[in-house]
Amino acid sequence: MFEAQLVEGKTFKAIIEAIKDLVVDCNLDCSEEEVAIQSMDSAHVSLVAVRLSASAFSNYRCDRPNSLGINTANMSKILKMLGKDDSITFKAEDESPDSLTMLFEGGKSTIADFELKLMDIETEQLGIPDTPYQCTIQMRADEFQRIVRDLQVLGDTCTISCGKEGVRFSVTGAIGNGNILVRSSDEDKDKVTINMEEPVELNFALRYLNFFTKATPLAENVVISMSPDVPVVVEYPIEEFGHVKFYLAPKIEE
Amino acid sequence: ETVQTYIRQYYPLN
Repeated sequence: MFEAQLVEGKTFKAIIEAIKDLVVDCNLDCSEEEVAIQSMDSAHVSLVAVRLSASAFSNYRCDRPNSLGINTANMSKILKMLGKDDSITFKAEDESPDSLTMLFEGGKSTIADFELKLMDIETEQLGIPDTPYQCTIQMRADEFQRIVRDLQVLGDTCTISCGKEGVRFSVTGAIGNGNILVRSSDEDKDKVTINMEEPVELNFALRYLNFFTKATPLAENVVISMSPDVPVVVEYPIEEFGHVKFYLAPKIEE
Repeated sequence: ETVQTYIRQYYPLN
């Protein structure tokens, strides 16, 4: 039996909204410790990893590990009916369940229940090594979203270079080019923290960075981690309960 | 010219 109640149901809704443009079908991997999602986008360029620890839920029971295969667009349709202050209670049987039951409960006398059909999804699980990164940038999530959105009008590829003066986001395109430099700042409102061992410069597809910023409502700050010649990690922490992380393979010179 | 790489090139299958 899997049964779990998330008091702030809107957090789960925001997670699905954050990933549904990248991931069509995915497994909710439920275990005693957590509910997790790991999935590549259809082009196999990026990877999405979601974690919500059991402590994020007010009641959590998972008798045995289970993978619940969902279609994110269909899940999103059901979550449209979630009230902004509603809790969600998830329920599924142990042995290859056909459906996932979700109860939406608000402060009033209304209880809504929905059943989402599940499917068998075969996925390739990638092992992501837990290695330190040469550069880690923490900045406001809405500021990162604005930068990515603004630079997209100039071109397809963004060069992110982290150096002594800060982090530079650069785009070169047919109509011209642009650079946005973000420097370390202690100001409470716009705090930017840059930890750098060595300068790093990498190229990324703006289209994917833009997909990642759909997770902006989940977190005040985004953490961007880079090392030479490996994927960038764009992390949106979900309080102390988990995260949505996006991994994007770099573009390299041929 | 820059070419896009794939995520599988960097992480092993579990």
